[in-house]
Amino acid sequence: DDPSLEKDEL
Amino acid sequence: MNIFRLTGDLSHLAAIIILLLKIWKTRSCAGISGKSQILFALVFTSRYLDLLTSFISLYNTTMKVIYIGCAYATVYLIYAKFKATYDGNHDTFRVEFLVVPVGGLAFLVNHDFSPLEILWTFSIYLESVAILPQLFMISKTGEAETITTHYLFFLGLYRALYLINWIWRFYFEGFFDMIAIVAGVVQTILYCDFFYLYVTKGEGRSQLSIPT
Repeated sequence: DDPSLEKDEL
Repeated sequence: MNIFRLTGDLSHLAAIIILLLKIWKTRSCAGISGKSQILFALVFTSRYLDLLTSFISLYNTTMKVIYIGCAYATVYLIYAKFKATYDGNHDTFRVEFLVVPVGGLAFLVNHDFSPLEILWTFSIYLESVAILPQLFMISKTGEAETITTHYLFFLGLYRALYLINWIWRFYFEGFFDMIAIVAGVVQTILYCDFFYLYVTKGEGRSQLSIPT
């Protein structure tokens, strides 16, 4: 998985 | 963002505000597990460190700041300001039995072995069990104030709505995060027993009596 995948969820 | 995610966040915000106002207005934290509130503060702290590294949106940043602020304010009210009303005798869940295994699991099962990702994974696993001291305390006292049951209802509802949000995102966006989903299912299942009592017995009673 791409770790820089931004976590837009809270 | 879909409607389930938004209502989930608003439900979560409602729960946090309800609890904070209940303690502030009644000047009492009777029946509230301080241990669960410490765990939630730990969840938000370990999950929202990305506040310092990346900006996603005003909504995202605002909600994270509100969650962290309210969590620490609640812990402060319980352990400092209204300490005299804290029911330590019934808030006896051994949280080390939660934090240690969750910490270990976060190192073993994660998406990426980087500090931020490990901490995020730790916060996801911890959040799924953070309510246990509170549910344990209610089962020990055998009752919960009505306002506390509303707090728990919205808190349990929020992650259930997130589950629907993840189904929605999988179907429409192909987005899928196994760690968040599995932890979210566990977290929501822990509330099922409470949801049943809340719906069947919550109406019209001053106290929700949970069979011990």
